[in-house]
Amino acid sequence: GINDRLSQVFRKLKGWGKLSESNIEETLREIRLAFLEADVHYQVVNDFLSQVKSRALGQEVIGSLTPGQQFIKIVREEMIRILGEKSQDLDLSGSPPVGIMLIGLQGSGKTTTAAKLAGFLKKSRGRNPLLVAFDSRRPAAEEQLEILAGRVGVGFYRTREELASNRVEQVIAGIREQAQTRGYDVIILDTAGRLHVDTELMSELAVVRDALKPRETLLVVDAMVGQDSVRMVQNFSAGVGVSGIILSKLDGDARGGAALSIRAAAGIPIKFLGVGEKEEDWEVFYPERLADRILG
Amino acid sequence: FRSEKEGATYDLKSLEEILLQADFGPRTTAQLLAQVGGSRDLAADLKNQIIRILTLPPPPAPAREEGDTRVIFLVGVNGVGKTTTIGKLAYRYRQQGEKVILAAGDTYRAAASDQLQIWAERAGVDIITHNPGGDPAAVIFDALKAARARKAGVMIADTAGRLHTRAQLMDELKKLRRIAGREVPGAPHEVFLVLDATLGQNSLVQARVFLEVAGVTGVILAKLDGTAKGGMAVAVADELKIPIRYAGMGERLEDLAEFSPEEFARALIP
Ligand SMILES: Nc1nc2c(ncn2[C@@H]2O[C@H](COP(=O)(O)OP(=O)(O)OP(=O)(O)O)[C@@H](O)[C@H]2O)c(=O)[nH]1
Ligand SMILES: Nc1nc2c(ncn2[C@@H]2O[C@H](COP(=O)(O)OP(=O)(O)OP(=O)(O)O)[C@@H](O)[C@H]2O)c(=O)[nH]1
Ligand SMILES: [Mg+2]
Ligand SMILES: [Mg+2]
Repeated sequence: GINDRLSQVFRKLKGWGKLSESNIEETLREIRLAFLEADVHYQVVNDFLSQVKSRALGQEVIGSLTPGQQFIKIVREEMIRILGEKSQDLDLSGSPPVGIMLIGLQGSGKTTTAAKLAGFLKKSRGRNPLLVAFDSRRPAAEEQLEILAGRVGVGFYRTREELASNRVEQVIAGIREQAQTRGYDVIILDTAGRLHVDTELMSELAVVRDALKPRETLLVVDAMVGQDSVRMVQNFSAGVGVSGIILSKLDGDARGGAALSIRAAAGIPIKFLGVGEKEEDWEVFYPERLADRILG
Repeated sequence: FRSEKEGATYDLKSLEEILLQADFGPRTTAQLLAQVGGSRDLAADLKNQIIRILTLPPPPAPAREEGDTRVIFLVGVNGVGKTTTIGKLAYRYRQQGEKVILAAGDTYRAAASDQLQIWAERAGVDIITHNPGGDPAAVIFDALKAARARKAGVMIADTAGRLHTRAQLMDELKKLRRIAGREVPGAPHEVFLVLDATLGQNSLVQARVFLEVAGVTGVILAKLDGTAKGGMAVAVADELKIPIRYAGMGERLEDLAEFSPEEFARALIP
C-alpha cells in the first residue's frame, strides 16, 4: 500500500539527509502510483499531490528530523480533510413518514443495502421503516427485497403491478397514505439499477424524487469501482441529486480509492459502509478508517 | 472532468489520460506507452498493441465424448452480471440450435433461483432449481443428470457471487468442479469469469484468484454499454493469458456480443 511504498522511499531519503524539492518529487511520484493502483481518479490524484507538495515544501517537512513520518502525516491529514473531517449523519427531519431513496448503477448493492439500512434504523434508531420495492425491470427484484424485509422484520410494499396501470405520483401518494395509516415513520425506496448516461431512466428517477420528496437520496457505490466513479456520481448528482453515498462491498480487498475521488470531485458525504452480504454487515462512516484503508 | 479526447491528434499525455480513465491501471498504461514511445503514429501503434494483447486463442477444450453435455460454469464476485449473462448465453446457444439446460446453483442469495428461472423462461430453456439454502453441488448434480436424460447439449450453471477473499467460498467452487467432473468427463468444459467493466484494479486480483481456484477458461466483460471501458481486461489478458470471450452490452436477452479486440480498441481511441 501507500504506507509501505512511502516507508521504502523514506528509507532511501534518510541517506540523503534533509529533504529537498527533488527528492520530494520522487516521493510524490511513488504516492501517485500507489493512489492510481487504489483506484483514485487520476485528476483527483494530481490535485491532491499539488496540495501535499505545497505543504511538504514548507518547514514542517524540510526542517523536520523525521521528514518521512512528517510526509506520511501530511498525506493522511489531507485525505481525512477531503473525506470529511467528521462523519455525517442521516437527515431524518420532517414530519413522518420521511422518505429515503436508494439509487445507483446496476449490481452496486442497492437492494441489499436498503434492507441493511432498514434494519439499522429499526434496531439502532428506534424507527419503524417501510421497505418499498420500486424496480419493475429486474427479474424477481420484488421477491428479493420482500425476503430481506422479512429477515430484518420491517414492512414491505411492492409496486410493479400498480405501476403497470397507475402513474408514479399516484403510487407514491398511495404509499405515503398507507405508511401514515400503519404507523411507518420512514419510507425506504429501492430503485432499479441504471446507467448514469441513460437519459430516459435518469428522468424516470427525477419523477420518483419529485413525487416522494425524500430527505435523503443515497447513491450506493461499489467500493471496487474504477475511474468512472467521478463521472458516474456527477451525472447522478446532476440528474436527480445525491445527498449521501453508501460504499458497498468493503469487505473485499479493494482499496476503495473511489471514495476519495467522489468526495474530492463532487463533495458528497459518505454516510455508511456495506461490509458483507448479511443484514448486520453495516458500518457508520468514519474518515480516518477509510483513509487508512486507502493508504493500505 | 473531461474524459473523452476530441480531435484527431493524440500525444503521449492525452493517450496516458485515455488509458488511465479507461481503467488500464498505472502499470499497464506505463508499459504500453513505453512500447509505442518513439512511434510516428502513437494512437495507431497503441491500438495495435492492445489488439495484440487481447487476441488470444481459447484454451484447448478438455476431452469430451461425442454426445456428452458441454458443461459451463459462470463465476465472479457479487453483482457483476453472472445470472443475467447466463440468460443471454442460453438464448445464444439455443439460437445456434443447441438444447440448453440451466442449473440454479446460487442457493444462497435471496430470490436468486427465481431470477434465473425468469431468464430460463425468456430464453426458452429448461432449468433445475432446488429450495433456497440447499447445497449448490446437489443442484449441479441434478442438472447434469437431467441434461443426460433430456439429451441437452449444453448445461450452464449459475453460482453465487463471492468475493475472492473468502477462502471457504473459493473452496466451494473447487468442490463444484469436482462434482461436475465426476458426473461428466472433463466438466466443467468452460468456466467463464464475469468481470464488471465499471470496476477498477480489483478485477485483476479477482481474475488471479478465480483462475487459480476455478480454472477460468474465459472472461465475459459485462456492462460495457456504460461509459466505463473495462481496461482492466487488458491487464487480465496480458498477465494471465485468459481470452475475453463475450461482452455484455445491456440488460436484455440479446445484449451479448462476441468480444472483438478491434472494436474494443476502436471504442477506446476513436
Ligand atoms: N460482499 C458483499 N456483497 C454485497 C454487499 N452489498 C451487496 N452485496 C451483494 O452484491 C450483490 C448485488 O446486490 P444487490 O442488492 O442485488 O444489488 P442492486 O444494486 O440492488 O442490483 P440491481 O437492482 O440489479 O441494480 C448481491 O450478491 C449482494 O449480496 C457488501 O457489502 N458486501
Ligand atoms: N447495463 C448493463 N447491466 C447489466 C449487464 N449485465 C448485467 N447487468 C445488470 O447488473 C445487475 C446485476 O446482474 P446479475 O445478473 O444479478 O449479477 P450477478 O453477478 O448474478 O449478481 P449476484 O448473483 O448477486 O452476485 C442487474 O441489474 C443486471 O440487469 C450489462 O451488460 N449491462
Ligand atoms: Mg436491486
Ligand atoms: Mg446472480
